Amino acid sequence: MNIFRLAGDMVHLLSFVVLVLKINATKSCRGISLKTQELYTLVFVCRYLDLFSNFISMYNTTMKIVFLGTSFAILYLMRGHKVIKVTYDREQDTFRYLFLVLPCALLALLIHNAWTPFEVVWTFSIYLEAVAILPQLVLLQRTQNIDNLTGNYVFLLGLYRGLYILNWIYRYFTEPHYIQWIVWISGIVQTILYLDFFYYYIKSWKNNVKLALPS
Amino acid sequence: LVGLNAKDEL
Repeated sequence: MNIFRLAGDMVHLLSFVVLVLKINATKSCRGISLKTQELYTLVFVCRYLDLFSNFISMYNTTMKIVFLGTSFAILYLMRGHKVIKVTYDREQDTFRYLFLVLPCALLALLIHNAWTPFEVVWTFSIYLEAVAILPQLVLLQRTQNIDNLTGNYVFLLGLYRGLYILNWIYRYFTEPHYIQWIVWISGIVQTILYLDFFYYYIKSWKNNVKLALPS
Repeated sequence: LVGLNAKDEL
């Protein structure tokens, strides 16, 4: 494992910590898209189907369990917690799941590395992860007064895939035969979706003003 | 070699 991969994973992990912190500290999930959280949970469930059948390392297994556990915990907080669930911006979080899930499912059926159920579902999770942030970005644009933790959460999520791109470049040059077109192209698309957000995030940070996305 | 994808990543 190289430094970019480790940094990417740690940033990803940190994004969960920041999100749980925001929800718990403020007892509010205002500005957080439940749709994006549900899509991420679906992504992890589909990707980690091999959790118990394919052992790579203690690190991998632990991280997978943490990602799955945290995702379900966030869903519980947003949908089941008495105090928190009433703060959910239901009327604003209107993105349709099917616009994302259906094209990703079709693409996974058409473009994959092997025609096996496991491989197709895994590929679907890669495609879905690339676009799962869209409901959150739309909600962010509609939210006035984005709080710092929410802004930081989205920034960390974007940074994580960016660091993975560096990891793939590193692996390409250090490991023979390391070619992963599906993962690379999806990861690049995923990172590009954040560029606009990054621009405004960094601008607000440099000018020391509150983050606001133009609508 | 375009083999199975990198299942060693998260």
